[in-house]
Amino acid sequence: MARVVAVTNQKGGVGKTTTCVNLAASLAATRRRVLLIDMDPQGNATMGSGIDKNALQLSGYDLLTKRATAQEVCIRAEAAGYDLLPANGDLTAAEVELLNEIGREHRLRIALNSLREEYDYILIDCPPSLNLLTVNALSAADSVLIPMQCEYYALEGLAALMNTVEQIQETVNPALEIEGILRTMYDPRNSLTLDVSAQLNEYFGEKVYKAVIPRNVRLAEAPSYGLPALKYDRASKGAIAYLALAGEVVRRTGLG
Amino acid sequence: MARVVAVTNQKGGVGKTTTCVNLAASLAATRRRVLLIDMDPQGNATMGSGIDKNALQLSGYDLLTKRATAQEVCIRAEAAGYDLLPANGDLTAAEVELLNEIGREHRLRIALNSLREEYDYILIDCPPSLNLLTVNALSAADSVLIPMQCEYYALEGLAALMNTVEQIQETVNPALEIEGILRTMYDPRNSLTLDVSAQLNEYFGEKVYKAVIPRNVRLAEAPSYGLPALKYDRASKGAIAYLALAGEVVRRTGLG
Ligand SMILES: Nc1ncnc2c1ncn2[C@@H]1O[C@H](COP(=O)(O)OP(=O)(O)OP(=O)(O)O)[C@@H](O)[C@H]1O
Ligand SMILES: Nc1ncnc2c1ncn2[C@@H]1O[C@H](COP(=O)(O)OP(=O)(O)OP(=O)(O)O)[C@@H](O)[C@H]1O
Ligand SMILES: [Mg+2]
Ligand SMILES: [Mg+2]
Repeated sequence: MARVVAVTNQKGGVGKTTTCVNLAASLAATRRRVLLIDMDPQGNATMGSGIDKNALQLSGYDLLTKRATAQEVCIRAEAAGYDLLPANGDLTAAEVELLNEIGREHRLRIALNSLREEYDYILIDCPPSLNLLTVNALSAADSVLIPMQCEYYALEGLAALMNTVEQIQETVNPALEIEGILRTMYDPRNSLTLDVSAQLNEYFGEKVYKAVIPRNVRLAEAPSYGLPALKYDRASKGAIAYLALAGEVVRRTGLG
Repeated sequence: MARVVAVTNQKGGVGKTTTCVNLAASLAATRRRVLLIDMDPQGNATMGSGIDKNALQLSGYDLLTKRATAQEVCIRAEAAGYDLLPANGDLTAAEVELLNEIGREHRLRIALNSLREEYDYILIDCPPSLNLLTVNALSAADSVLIPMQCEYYALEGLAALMNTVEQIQETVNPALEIEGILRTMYDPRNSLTLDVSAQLNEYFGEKVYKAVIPRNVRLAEAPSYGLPALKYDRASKGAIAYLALAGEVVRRTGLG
């Protein structure tokens, strides 16, 4: 039975997609069966996994609007090493089409029921907003993983995100937990980073992952080759940090 | 008659808010009358201008839903040095309330008509998505200023942004121009930055600003004091770069 983790933060550019692609690759490298779901119309997780978002036959749009099943939409991202439920700009249309539908928040959760047995981990990359696509991801998930740049605007946005998580717990998904808070683009020489990091530890305690992702140019270069850092430069600090995160995620979820 | 510029890019974390706050402060420092409009429910431009988004009497929500006029909502951001039309999470409700209204894309444009004579520049900070709030900003604007991190996902997203601009030009705002493309968080030692920058120059030519914003920690520190970099550390590389941008914007718009 898969553990479904929504990787989310409405603050833009904090490393959601980079975390999804590299955590998926790291979990797959430790012989777990992994599915990455791209719920962002930008289609960055799709391109970052080496799949051309402009050449898709089927995508998340078809899944959410019930034009196709999850089995039909899922593809193998060979180079990256895991399965992918791809997305592109069409996903924006799904949001509009679902707005007046009954049970619109549960489309993804229901569609995933048939897949849960086939995977150990399902990761969902969310867009930078608290819209219906993000709500679908939060409704389908067992837990949320929150990438956090250690900077002011990202810290400031955490209160709004926690509010949304609470609203989801009170309505569409009472079992939703916080998987963890991940510090990304971490630069220990910078006092702002250290200040914000200290506040995260104070507020979230154990929920803050010990694994920290450093700022590492290899993580920014890898997507232009459609590869996770693990495949692009396995000795890079970025690839090693995400392997450490995968180890921590596995230990914490106790799936062994 | 004010020049209205929408600062937009659906890619998250590219420096939209940082550009709005610091360009507004730099234009104001050269004795121009400036209004900054925060159209992002995150309320980052509001907090970055030293105004507590959680203590607002009125905000962009009241303007878009016609509960208040622009004159009533606008406030003076004293420490930052310009006027502000503030925002907070309520703005998300405006989006939902407007969805079925006739002329929903033009609410901001109509509301600004009464203000245009009072300012030389009106800047609009957009959220990281191509939603109704961004469409309102593009409909109200004379031009778009596009902050761009010189990295793969940001470059990849430019095609979708250009499509949206074209759709706006064909429907709600035929006069919309491209004000310019601004390279942000620029690190000349990094070959990825140089590659992407070369592609921008090839594709956009003259539209790419000569002014380039370097990665500079002062720009990330200033918002926690509710100040633009110009007021927080006027000698910093970030503050100087935004002053150079303001000079280029003024020269290009010919407002002298
Ligand atoms: N640890 C890191 N070191 C260096 N660059 C990074 C790191 N993590 C992410 N990046 C780069 O920073 C940019 C933002 O990261 P990414 O796109 O993953 O964030 P995001 O939260 O998914 O953004 P969005 O809000 O647009 O979905 C990308 O260009 C990415 O390549
Ligand atoms: N030139 C720079 N040097 C260093 N840090 C920067 C620079 N520009 C922006 N930042 C920091 O990077 C982060 C992202 O910038 P910012 O929030 O302005 O982007 P944005 O495009 O407005 O994000 P969003 O998509 O969430 O609205 C912020 O923490 C900001 O302080
Ligand atoms: Mg992303
Ligand atoms: Mg912003």
